[in-house]
Amino acid sequence: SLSEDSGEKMEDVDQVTLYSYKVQSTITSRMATTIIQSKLVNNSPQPQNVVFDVQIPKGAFISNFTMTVDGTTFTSAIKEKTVGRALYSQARAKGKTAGLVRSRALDMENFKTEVNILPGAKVQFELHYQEVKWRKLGSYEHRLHLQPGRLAKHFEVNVWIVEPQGIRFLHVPDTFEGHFDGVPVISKGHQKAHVSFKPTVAQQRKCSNCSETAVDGELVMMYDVNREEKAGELEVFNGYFVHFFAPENLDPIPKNILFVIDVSGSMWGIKMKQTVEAMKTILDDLRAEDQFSVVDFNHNVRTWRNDLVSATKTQITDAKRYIEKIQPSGGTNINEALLRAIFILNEANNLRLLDPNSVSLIILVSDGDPTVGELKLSKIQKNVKQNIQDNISLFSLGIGFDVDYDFLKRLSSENHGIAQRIYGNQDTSSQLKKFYNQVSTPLLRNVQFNYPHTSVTDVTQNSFYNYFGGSEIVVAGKFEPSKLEQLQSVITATAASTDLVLETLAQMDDLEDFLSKDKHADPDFTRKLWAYLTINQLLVERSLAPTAAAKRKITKTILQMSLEHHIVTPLTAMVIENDAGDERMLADSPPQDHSCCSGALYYGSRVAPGSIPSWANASPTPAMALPVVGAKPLESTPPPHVIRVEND
Amino acid sequence: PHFIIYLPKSQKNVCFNIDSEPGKILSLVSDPELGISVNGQLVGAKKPENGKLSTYFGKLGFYLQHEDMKVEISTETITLSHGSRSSQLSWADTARIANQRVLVSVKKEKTVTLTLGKEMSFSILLHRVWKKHPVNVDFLGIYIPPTNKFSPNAHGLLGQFMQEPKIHIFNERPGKDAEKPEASMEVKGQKLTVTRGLQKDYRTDTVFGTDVPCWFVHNSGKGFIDGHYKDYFVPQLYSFLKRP
Repeated sequence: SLSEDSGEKMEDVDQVTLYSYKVQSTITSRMATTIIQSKLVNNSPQPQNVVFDVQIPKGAFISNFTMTVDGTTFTSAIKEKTVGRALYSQARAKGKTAGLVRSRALDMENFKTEVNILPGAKVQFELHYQEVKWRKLGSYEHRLHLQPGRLAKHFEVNVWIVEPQGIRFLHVPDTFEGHFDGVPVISKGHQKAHVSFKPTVAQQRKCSNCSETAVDGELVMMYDVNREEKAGELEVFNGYFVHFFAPENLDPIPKNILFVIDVSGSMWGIKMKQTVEAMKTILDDLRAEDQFSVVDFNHNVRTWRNDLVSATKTQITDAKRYIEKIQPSGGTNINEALLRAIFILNEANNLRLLDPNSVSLIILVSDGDPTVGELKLSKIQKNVKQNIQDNISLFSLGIGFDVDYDFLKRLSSENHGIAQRIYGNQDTSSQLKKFYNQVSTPLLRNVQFNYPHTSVTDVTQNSFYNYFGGSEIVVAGKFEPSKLEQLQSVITATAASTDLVLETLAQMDDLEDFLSKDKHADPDFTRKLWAYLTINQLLVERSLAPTAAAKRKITKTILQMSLEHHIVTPLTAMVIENDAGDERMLADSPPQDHSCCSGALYYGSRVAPGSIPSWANASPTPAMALPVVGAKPLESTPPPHVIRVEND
Repeated sequence: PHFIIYLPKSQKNVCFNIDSEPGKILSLVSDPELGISVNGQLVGAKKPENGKLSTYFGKLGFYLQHEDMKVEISTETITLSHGSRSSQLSWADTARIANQRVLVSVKKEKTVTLTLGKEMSFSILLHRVWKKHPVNVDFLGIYIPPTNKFSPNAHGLLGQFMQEPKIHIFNERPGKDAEKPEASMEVKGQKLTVTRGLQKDYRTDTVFGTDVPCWFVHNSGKGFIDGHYKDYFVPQLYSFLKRP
């Protein structure tokens, strides 16, 4: 028992004691680096299997893992997948395994290590991973999945949030049903905040004399940064720059939206019920200047209206009534349904029935693969691409795990949208609504980021079809500090009724003293964020690559970057070995889920960073050179005895 | 607010100032024929000095009726409204908003330039003060070039001078205060006593401004402006001036 030094008595019902479980996260300007460390000791007279099983956000990149077993340290190295496997097969660790497995949870992956340790032996695990925070519905969320599995003598979570723009609010919702009320301690300053969560052993107990831990869930932090002052934030540091853009004080752009809903037999039951419930709320949220219609499909394709209708109260009531009556049955003809939706929007556009300042969206909701009509997914994708006009964005929501999610992702990514997986259960409705709310308020169209200076290179996607209120567009790139004193950016976009040009200048040393002052700030955040963004975008570009050669080229770049930035991506694996190199474990990521920037709302494109649209170059006559009535500076020098006349 | 009127034909600067109550809105330019109005709303200093509360322009409103466009410029934000839609920027941005013929260009923490096509432009300067100053508040300045083509019926405290009045200044003499020469000015059939003084042009030196010598008209410009300054109060930021 270890209780003598902590004063707390721990039963020895458990042969393995969790001596400490520590989680530390640092979020610097949306770039989050998390370390999970666990120390255990085998108290029993028998060898014991010890498991280190943590959930990390899908799309996070693991950057390091170390394990110390009875003084023998295993360190990790990132290798190309096949190389990693070869190394592993040469020297399999005995009684030890490691691996990344796909979890059934919506947006998590499991990193699991299992090791067999001798009586009295100690083991320490430490995992590092990094991820980017995407702004959704007006805030960033940082989720830490805590599942130590047993009571921990020392349990502590520390999260530091460092945001140069200033933290507008920070909220830690109760996600443990009140069990840890008052335990999370929040301290928040203007640009920095700290959340600590350090339950004692007694507080960890499910009940006063239980030996199970109640620490089994997610600690969630929600925050946003200050935006009133400026629409965009350009942060430069260490030869990289990151550009955040999330203007708010703009009027919503009218949208023409078509809901394409799968009503095939497989939707029967809770899926359809939840979808109908969501649609009723979504329709209520439409604005008066929006136009909409509903296409529902199984082996047949039906429409509520054959063309777009203004979102008046009466029309919305009628559409809701139509949706409530839907009875799911039959097969799934995605191809025809999408082509019908595209036809309706194209027709309206050709007949000039659309507000020239509006945006057009299609939201596809489906829970399965096509079973009727065109079945070949690549053909469907091609049909859509050939028919859809450039002013339409396609978003796909795949319910459950029978739908080919990769197909939906490709389908949306190449049509200015994204795909999202929806869990088919009792909160399908809230997931559908939450997704819709992310695209319900288009504020800008054709947003383009330009960095006119030639020494700016490797810019990530910098041209975006839409910008939706509550979200944020992030662009990053490289520059040569020796050649620049300040970095200039020009963002061009079109709002509801105006064209917008936003110029930002960032000084080279803007962040220097800010970051140097805070030991928790990650001085490397710009490089990490750039790498994260670039690799994720390349992953999707790879899935859309038109030729094998193009795909190979992208694969090569991703691999090079993954190795250079020491992160586990779908193309690399982590080899964990002891000093002698005669014992190895292998952890490689789930192969099939090349999700781009999970949580990001945008898939954009790249345009030359210096190509500012011509209309944005027309600048007015310089303000200072204006001759004016009443205040024209005179050349004559006033007689010395004249003094100021203040006023009457 | 202080007014400086430059009269190109007589090559003279005439100045006056008006102090009124915070919240009052003064008509600067009112041109119903072109559908253009420019009004300024007064903001007061934090407290009186020497028993007198100074007032400044804290907000300017431009109404371009034919474009159905309103631009409100305060010391915090710049809002362009077109019909029912609006876009807002802050003085912390360097940005341009354009809609049809109207272009609003913001230079961070310095100036806003509002242009209407090629024929009209206005320049607005932001004067930021130390936030904790016990008396001073942020305020705005507006500059209107003589090249702006208003209709002959344009009016308002500035608009009326788009048609240059004839003035004759004579009998320059030492003033009551030896250091402030005085003179007589005949204008609009009136004979006024004016005082030689200095005002400021902040466009080139935004902190200290450039001295502009001028003949100062007393009593809130009485005699030099048509009627009384109170005639120029308007109810809304986008109102046109009602003339007798």
